[in-house]
Amino acid sequence: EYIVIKALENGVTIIGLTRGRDTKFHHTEKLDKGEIMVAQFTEHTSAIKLRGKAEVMTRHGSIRNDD
Amino acid sequence: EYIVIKALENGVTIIGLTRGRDTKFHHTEKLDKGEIMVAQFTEHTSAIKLRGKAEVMTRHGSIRNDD
Amino acid sequence: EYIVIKALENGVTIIGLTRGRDTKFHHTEKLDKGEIMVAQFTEHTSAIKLRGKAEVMTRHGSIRNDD
Amino acid sequence: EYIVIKALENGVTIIGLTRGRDTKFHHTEKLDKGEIMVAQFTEHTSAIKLRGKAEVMTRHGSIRNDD
Amino acid sequence: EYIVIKALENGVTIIGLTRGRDTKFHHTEKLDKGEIMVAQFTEHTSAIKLRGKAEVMTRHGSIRNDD
Amino acid sequence: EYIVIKALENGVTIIGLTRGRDTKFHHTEKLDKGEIMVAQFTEHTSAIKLRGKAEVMTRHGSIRNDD
Amino acid sequence: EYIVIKALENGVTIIGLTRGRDTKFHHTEKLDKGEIMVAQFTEHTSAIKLRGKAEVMTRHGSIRNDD
Amino acid sequence: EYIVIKALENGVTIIGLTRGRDTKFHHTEKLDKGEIMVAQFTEHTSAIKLRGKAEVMTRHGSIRNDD
Amino acid sequence: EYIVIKALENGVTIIGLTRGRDTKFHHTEKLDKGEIMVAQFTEHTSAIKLRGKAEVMTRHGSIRNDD
Amino acid sequence: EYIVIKALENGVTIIGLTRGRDTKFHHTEKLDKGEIMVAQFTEHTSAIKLRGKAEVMTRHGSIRNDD
Amino acid sequence: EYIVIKALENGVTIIGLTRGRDTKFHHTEKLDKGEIMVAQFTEHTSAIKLRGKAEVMTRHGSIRNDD
Ligand SMILES: N[C@@H](Cc1c[nH]c2ccccc12)C(=O)O
Ligand SMILES: N[C@@H](Cc1c[nH]c2ccccc12)C(=O)O
Ligand SMILES: N[C@@H](Cc1c[nH]c2ccccc12)C(=O)O
Ligand SMILES: N[C@@H](Cc1c[nH]c2ccccc12)C(=O)O
Ligand SMILES: N[C@@H](Cc1c[nH]c2ccccc12)C(=O)O
Ligand SMILES: N[C@@H](Cc1c[nH]c2ccccc12)C(=O)O
Ligand SMILES: N[C@@H](Cc1c[nH]c2ccccc12)C(=O)O
Ligand SMILES: N[C@@H](Cc1c[nH]c2ccccc12)C(=O)O
Ligand SMILES: N[C@@H](Cc1c[nH]c2ccccc12)C(=O)O
Ligand SMILES: N[C@@H](Cc1c[nH]c2ccccc12)C(=O)O
Ligand SMILES: N[C@@H](Cc1c[nH]c2ccccc12)C(=O)O
Repeated sequence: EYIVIKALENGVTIIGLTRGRDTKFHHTEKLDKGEIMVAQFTEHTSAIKLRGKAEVMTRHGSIRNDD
Repeated sequence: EYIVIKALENGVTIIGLTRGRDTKFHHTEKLDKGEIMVAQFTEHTSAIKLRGKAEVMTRHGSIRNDD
Repeated sequence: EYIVIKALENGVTIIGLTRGRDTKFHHTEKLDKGEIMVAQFTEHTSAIKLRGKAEVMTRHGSIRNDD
Repeated sequence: EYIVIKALENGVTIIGLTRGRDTKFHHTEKLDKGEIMVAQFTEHTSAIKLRGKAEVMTRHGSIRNDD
Repeated sequence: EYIVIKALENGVTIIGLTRGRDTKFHHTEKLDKGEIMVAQFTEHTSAIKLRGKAEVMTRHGSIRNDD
Repeated sequence: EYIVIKALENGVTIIGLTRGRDTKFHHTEKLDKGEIMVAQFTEHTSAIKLRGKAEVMTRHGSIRNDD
Repeated sequence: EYIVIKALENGVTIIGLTRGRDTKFHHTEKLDKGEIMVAQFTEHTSAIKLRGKAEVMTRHGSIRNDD
Repeated sequence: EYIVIKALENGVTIIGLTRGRDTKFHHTEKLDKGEIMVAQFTEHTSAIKLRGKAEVMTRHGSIRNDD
Repeated sequence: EYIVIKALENGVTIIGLTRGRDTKFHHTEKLDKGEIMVAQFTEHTSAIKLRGKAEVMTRHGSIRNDD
Repeated sequence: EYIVIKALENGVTIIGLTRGRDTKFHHTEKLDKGEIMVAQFTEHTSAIKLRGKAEVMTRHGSIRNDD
Repeated sequence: EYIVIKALENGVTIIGLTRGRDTKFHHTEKLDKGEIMVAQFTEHTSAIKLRGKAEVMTRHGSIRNDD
């Protein structure tokens, strides 16, 4: 299971939240405009948080936040 | 199995409810307008509650509450 | 397997019924208008009962009861 | 595997029939008009019987009996 | 795997036939007009026979016998 | 895996053929006009033979023999 | 996995070929016009051969040989 | 997994090729015009070769060679 | 998982490449015009190479090289 | 699970991020214009980052960043 | 899981990249114009790189690089 993130501006951050009893930020990946990240859910990542203008493609459809 | 939440205003809260005999809030994540969270159901999270204006994309379709 | 519930009025109640030989109410979650709950079927929840005006999205389609 | 039942009148009854060699009623849930129940097939429930005016949504389509 | 049966008249009978080397009637459920039964195939039921006017919804489509 | 058989005349016979090295008739079920049978393939039944006018619904489509 | 065979004339033969290193005819079933056979692939049957005018419904579509 | 072969002329041959390190012909089945064979891939058959005019139906579509 | 190959000319070769650390040709099958081969991926074959004019049908669509 | 990347310019880089508690770059593959890479998620790769103009095809649709 | 590659010119190279901690080229297959290769992902191949003009068919759609 993965999602696709395309940065629509510089400085888009993709944050991986820990799986398990606690919910913490275990990794933050910075994307510059146009960079694309394809990220899975994993043993260590059960939620993903996105800050900044991006287009996100998921199993349930695509969504942008640059409106 | 995950859902996609896009905050349509500041202060949107995503609450994880515990799996098991008891049902408690184990984590609350705050989103500012435009932030996107993609959250799985997990060993610890069997229900998710959302407060504030958001667009939610799920296996069964998308829904907003800013009408 | 989960369902999506959007409260169309205050005081919508989502009741979890116990899995097993007995059928009892093990948890009641109250939603205010606009709040959204995404709830799985689990080891402890094999039926869900809804009271109050809501929109429900399931694998078999969406349904409202505010007609 | 679950079905969705929306009561179209007061006093709709949802009856769970036991799984196994014998077929008995193990639980009856009463719904008032507008109440919605989402009920799984389980280790203890292999058939469900409905009395009263209701709309039922299943994997094979939706059906009403208020014609 | 289940089928959905809506009785179109009183006295519709739903008969469960035993799984295994022998084929016998292990249970007969009577439905009155409008009553709906949703019945699974199970460890004990490998065939279902219907008498009387009914609408039946299955994985392969719906069928009525009140023509 | 099941098929649905609706008798279009009296005296329709549904024959279960044995699974295994030998192929014999292990059960014959008689249907009167309008009666419906939903029959699975099982540990003991690996082929089903139908005599008489009937409508048959299967995973591969429906077929009638009253032309 | 099964196929559906409807005889379009008398004397249609359905031949089961053995699974395994050898390929022999282990069973021949004769159908009269209008009779329908629904036959699975099994531990003993890995190929099926048909002689005579018939309509055959399979996962890959339907086919007739009475052209 | 099976394919469906309908002979469009006499003398169509269906050849089973052995599974494993070696690739040999383990069985050849002859079909006369109109005969239909439905053949699985098996523990012993990992490729099938067809000679003569035939229509072949597979998971990836149908194909004829009588053009 | 299989592919379907129809030779559009004489001398079409279908080459099986070995699975594992090494990649060698373990079998070459020659097809004359019109002959059809349906070949699986197997324990010994993890890639298939085709030379000559052919039509190939796969899970991802059909393709010809006689343009 | 794989994605398809077609470089739309020289110097497109495909970065594999490590699976596990830590998130590091374990491999970078450079593509020249027109080169195509098809890359799986694996035991060692749980996220993939792309820099440079490319077209990416995924389960959730295709996306380009040369706008 | 496989992809289909049709060479649109001579000298198209298909490169298998190793699965595991290291990413190296373990095999290069050369295709002449019109030749078709169908290649799986395997225990030893977790990424495939293509150089030269080709048409590639994958689960996510087809793509060419001869524009
Ligand atoms: N640690 C949490 C992270 C999480 C996943 N989904 C969530 C939904 C809401 C709140 C937190 C979460 C868990 O694994 O369950
Ligand atoms: N603790 C509950 C949480 C829950 C999931 N789905 C529900 C539906 C209704 C009420 C509570 C719940 C459980 O795991 O079962
Ligand atoms: N305790 C019951 C709850 C239930 C599930 N589905 C039902 C349908 C009808 C009545 C009760 C139920 C069970 O687990 O089986
Ligand atoms: N006790 C029965 C209940 C049942 C399920 N499906 C049925 C169909 C017909 C009659 C009874 C049933 C069983 O588990 O098998
Ligand atoms: N006892 C039989 C019942 C049955 C199922 N499908 C059938 C089809 C035809 C005749 C009988 C049956 C069995 O389990 O196999
Ligand atoms: N005894 C046979 C019955 C059968 C199933 N499919 C068939 C097709 C043709 C002839 C016989 C059969 C078997 O289990 O295999
Ligand atoms: N005995 C053969 C029968 C068979 C199945 N599919 C075939 C295709 C071609 C020739 C023979 C066959 C086997 O089990 O493999
Ligand atoms: N013996 C070979 C047969 C085969 C299957 N698919 C092939 C493709 C090409 C050449 C040979 C084959 C194998 O089992 O692998
Ligand atoms: N021996 C290789 C064959 C192969 C499969 N897919 C490939 C793609 C590219 C190069 C070689 C291959 C393997 O099993 O992995
Ligand atoms: N090491 C991380 C890499 C990762 C996957 N998906 C992510 C999403 C966000 C941040 C990091 C990641 C993991 O395996 O979980
Ligand atoms: N050795 C790497 C190869 C690889 C697969 N997908 C990738 C994506 C990016 C970079 C390298 C790769 C692995 O098995 O994981």
